[in-house]
Amino acid sequence: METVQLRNNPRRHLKKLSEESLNKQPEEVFDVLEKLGEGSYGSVYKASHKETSQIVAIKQIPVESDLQEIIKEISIMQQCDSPHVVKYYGSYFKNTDLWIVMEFCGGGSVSDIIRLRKQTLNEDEIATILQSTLKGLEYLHFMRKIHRDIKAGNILLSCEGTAKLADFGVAGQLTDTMAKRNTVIGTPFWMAPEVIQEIGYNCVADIWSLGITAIEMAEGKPPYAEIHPMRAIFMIPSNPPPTFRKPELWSKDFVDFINLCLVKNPELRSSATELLQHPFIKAAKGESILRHLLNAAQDEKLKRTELKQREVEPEEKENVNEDEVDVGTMVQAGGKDLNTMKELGTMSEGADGTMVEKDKLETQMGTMLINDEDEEEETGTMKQCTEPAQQAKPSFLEYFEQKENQFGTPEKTSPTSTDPSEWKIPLNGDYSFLKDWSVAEVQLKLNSLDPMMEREIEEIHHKYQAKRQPILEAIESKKRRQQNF
Amino acid sequence: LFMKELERIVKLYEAYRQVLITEVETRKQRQQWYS
Repeated sequence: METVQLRNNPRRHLKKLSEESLNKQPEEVFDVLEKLGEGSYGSVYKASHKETSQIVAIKQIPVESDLQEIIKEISIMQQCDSPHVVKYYGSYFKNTDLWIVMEFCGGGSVSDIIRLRKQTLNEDEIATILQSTLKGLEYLHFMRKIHRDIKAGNILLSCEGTAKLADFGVAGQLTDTMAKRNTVIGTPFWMAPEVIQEIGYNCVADIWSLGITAIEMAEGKPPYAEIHPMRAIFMIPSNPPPTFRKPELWSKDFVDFINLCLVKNPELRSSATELLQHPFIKAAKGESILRHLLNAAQDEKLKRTELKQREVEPEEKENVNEDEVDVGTMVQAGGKDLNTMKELGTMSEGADGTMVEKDKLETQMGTMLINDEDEEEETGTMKQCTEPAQQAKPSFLEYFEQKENQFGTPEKTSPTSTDPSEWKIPLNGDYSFLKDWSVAEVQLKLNSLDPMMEREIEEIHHKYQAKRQPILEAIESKKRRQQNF
Repeated sequence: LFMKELERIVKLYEAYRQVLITEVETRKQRQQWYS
């Protein structure tokens, strides 16, 4: 029998999966209804709990994924009991997947709602969502936990409009002996300066991210979104705190709230409890004002599902994944400028004049995890890491090299030939070889810099990940011995 | 350490980017001058 709780309605509510259900095959306990989407490391399905008919969300994660992160996520969710934190019901191992059963939030994420409606939120809607989110953060911080990845994509709304914190994959627990963490973690644009600077941080790092999330809800994207995330990382700590692109569009209270969240000195930044008393939050309307948002997003989702089902012709298939590549026009709902149209599908000029394609933004907005706990432990014993970083051959040069070879350019004029003395030239600051290039070639190289840099960063990331592999394997083998937990 | 390595790469690319941008601008100006 399930542990159930009775509420006003006679329907029983699942609170936790019983030992008996956990020992069954998940299909015996749940009816998987539909795929809700792709999460950070697996797919999420909507399912019905057979015994209580309660709708749940099931995250299916391949076991080869970062189990340590998954276990951490489960453990954090398991320890929380708040209406503003997504609930965890239990887990199963099924073939090569780990099934995590958790609370289903019918409204989807705030970023999904913005994307589906192609409209940003107005101040009333933002205040209501922020109030719920702050309650979740107040609870979490009281429990000495840091979410570390607060953004609109990780705030889910229930069918009633209650905001709930989700995706605890990178959350951390503060202990008394470790009051400040120094792990760089989160999603670059939402990351607090002290997190980026690795000077140690605490719960108020989430408050900075909340301030960025508020801007995201109002403007559709966080500050610096047009800039490459790795460059944004160096701009966040050095620049003054970001604010709205057009502050005059927003109320004094809202601007003040953002200013209190985005204080660079964490010691001077307000806590969740303090912010719950802010006039902008105190004036928040009831969750019912979100009803129309939820309905509109739901309608749009249904429309898209129907459209997808109808689009069976092969030539039409290219447009099927509208959800993922949708970069249509967005209407800014907030402020006085209700008719402001925002083009998301075009190129826009970043703060430094570099042109970045917006539709690349989604791929750049993923959560990044740098210098995580394992590495922190390893650095004490890994001597070679303290030595100066090896001057590796930059991959943009390798890329140019391949290109030059492909086009059969004579080696002596190629700045990227295999001769090491030649590829070192840019590193030494001698760029005289550029004279041999045409404008088109220089432009081509310029355009390929960002993908090259991303590739190189990815390689470094893999290198560091490889260090953690033995630990992950040990956990996996342990887990394999235990069928369900 | 990872951040330092990342910083090194980002700075390297940034410097290279600036050089390329300047080069393109110079060429364009030169072209304008001659035309």
